[in-house]
Amino acid sequence: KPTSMNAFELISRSQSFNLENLFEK
Amino acid sequence: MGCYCSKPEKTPGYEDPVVLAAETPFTVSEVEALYELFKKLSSSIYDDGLIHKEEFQLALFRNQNKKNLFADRIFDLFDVKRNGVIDFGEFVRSLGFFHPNAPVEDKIAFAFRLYDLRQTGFIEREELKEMVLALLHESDLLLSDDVVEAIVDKTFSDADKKGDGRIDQQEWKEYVLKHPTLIKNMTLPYLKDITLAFPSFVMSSEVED
Repeated sequence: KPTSMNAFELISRSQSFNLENLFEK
Repeated sequence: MGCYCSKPEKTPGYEDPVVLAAETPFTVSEVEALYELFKKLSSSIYDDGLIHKEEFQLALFRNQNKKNLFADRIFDLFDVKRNGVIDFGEFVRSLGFFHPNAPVEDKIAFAFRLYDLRQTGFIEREELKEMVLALLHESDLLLSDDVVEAIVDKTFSDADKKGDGRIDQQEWKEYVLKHPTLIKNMTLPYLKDITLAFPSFVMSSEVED
């Protein structure tokens, strides 16, 4: 149920946090 | 009379790996490995030894023009001197927060600064809603405004224990300790041993541990 989502949990899934992309050769 | 000691030319903002290793969870070899990575990132568009926002976006998204609220916030926090670029010292110290061995308190504090969009010292309800909308937009997810409001209300009331309409650092810390998965994004397992993950970097590493 969408309304039971945790807002912080949701935003922590932003692709901006995939910092391992910085390490791709 | 001064003494000029000839050293290999380093980029502006370069700092001694021994100093950086002492201040961060990285070893000296890992800092040297990060320097190899830094050189690559900082010369992808402008060859000036500094990471510009477009270079950061290019590495993160393979697109230098992709606008993203969270990428902007991460860049701004990495840019400690607030001069619009990330130098090597800033890069290593900031990545240190994402190291698996970095203290949890530091990760919690870093996440707080990240989400305190307007740097008021509090995470405000409007900021939380703005971040939820940004995430939905980047994920191409559509939720009605009522549902977004309900998600934000529920989370906010759980975290804002004092009920004063804003989340302070203490409330944030207590909330995260109760919900540790919220800072999973603050840990990059790759950093645990970057010299093993990127053995090619070790080849040009100057310092042996």
